Order: sequence, then structure tokens, then C-alpha cells
Amino acid sequence: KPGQRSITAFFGTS
Amino acid sequence: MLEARLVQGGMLKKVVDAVKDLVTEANIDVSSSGFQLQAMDTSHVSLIAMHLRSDAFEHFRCDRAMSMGMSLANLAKVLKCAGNDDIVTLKANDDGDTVTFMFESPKEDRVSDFELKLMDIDSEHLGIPDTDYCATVTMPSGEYARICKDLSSIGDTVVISATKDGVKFTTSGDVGTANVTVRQNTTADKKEDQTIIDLKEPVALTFALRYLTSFAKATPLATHVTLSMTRELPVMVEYAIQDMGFLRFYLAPKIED
Repeated sequence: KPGQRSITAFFGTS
Repeated sequence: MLEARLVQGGMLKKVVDAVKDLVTEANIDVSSSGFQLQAMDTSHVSLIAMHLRSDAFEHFRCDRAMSMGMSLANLAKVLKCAGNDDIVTLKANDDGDTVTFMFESPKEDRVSDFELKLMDIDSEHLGIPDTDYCATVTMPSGEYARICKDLSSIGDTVVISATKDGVKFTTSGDVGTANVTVRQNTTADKKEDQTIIDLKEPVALTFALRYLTSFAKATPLATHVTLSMTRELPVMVEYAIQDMGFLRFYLAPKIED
């Protein structure tokens, strides 16, 4: 089953 | 000092109603470019980015950039007291801990004002990279809302796949499976009914339906919604706020480990 990723895994904190 | 007068005050109500269930509190950043809001939901799975440009306002004065932390539930309570056709004016002092909303009826026979307490909110600001999307679908916002609602009754997860044949939404659950395919339709009599698919490369992504369904609370904002997808990246679900700005939702995909 595919796992839910966090949005922070794609968009870094600036 | 901040002074911002928005003739279409109802627009503000629609924006807040669209995001308040996803985000409980947020900083509204005000600068010479207008109002901006960026916030993640509590699970950090989705991100909201809103921009209402300063030129959307009949009068806009912002002497110093400021961040106004608010409970969105409280903001919604205040805005609920405005008529849909009211003109809304926001006022705040540079170092104040409140913001004042003034509502004027279109006939100018009723004026009310509400002072909302601001709060300190620690929020992370995420950098959203510029992305060349493989597939961009612009479809009637009501159709998007219907697909999310229909599929939610069958399953929890949706696979959105864009190919030259159209964009297919697939889910499955205890009941069985469901597929909805949306095809390009640029010949509809009414512009509101048109669907435009811009496909550079086929792409398929898996998402949690409950977030996509929540984004559909922005349906009253715009006739159309745009879904932009690229492999293994968050989908962007965008509602234009007329020609005044945008409300964008980003949702992280589900990916096989």
C-alpha cells in the first residue's frame, strides 16, 4: 500500500 | 498602519470558509503586494497558499509589512456577520494586537465594525519550487467537487491518471471500484462547462481523497479549478480569485516505499 508523504518532504523550509 | 478596502467583501468570506476546516490558525502576511497566507494542515500533508493582490482593493495602504496571526474559526465568525454584498475594510496599527473589520452595506445604510484579537503563531514558511507540470487540467469546479464526493463514498484513496484519452479518477473500497474519466471539452456552449487538458507527458499519482474533497470547499470562489500534476510531486489544485489573486492547495502524493 502506498505511503502518505509529508508536504515538507517536497517543499523545504525557507 | 494597514488600511484595505475590498468592495467584494464576500470574496473574503469564501476564502476563509474554504480553508478553515483544514487550518485552524494561520498568519496572514500583509505587505505592499497585498495579503498572503501560507499554512499547512495539522498533519503536514497539504499546504495552502493564498494571494490577494493589493490591486484587488479599492484602497490599499500598508506602511510596513506585518504578519497577523489569527484563529481562522474566529475570523470566520467575524466574517459571517458581513453581508455577502458588503464592502469590507480592514484596519490595523503596526504594533497592535487587534485588527478591525468594518462592514458597509452596498446602500450605505448599515455600518458595523468588529475587532478581532490577533495571536502569535509560529509558522514554518515553505519554499514552493517552480515546476514544469506534466499535466494541467482545467475543469468546472462543480465537476471536480462532484467527482471527489462521489468517489469518497466508495474509497479513501484516488489514483488520478492523465493520458491522451483524458484524466481518469480511480478508487476502490469495500463496495467495489469506481472510475470517472474527464475528457477535453472546449466546444461547450457555456464557457463554465469547458474542460481543457494540457498534457506534456502521461502521469499517474495517488492521493488521499479526504484532502481533495476538502479543497472543493473553495468551489464558490471560481467556475473552474486547475489541477497540475508531475511525477512524484504534490498536485496543485488552484482556484482563481477572479482577477484578484489565487487560492492554491498542494497535496503530497502517496508513494510506494
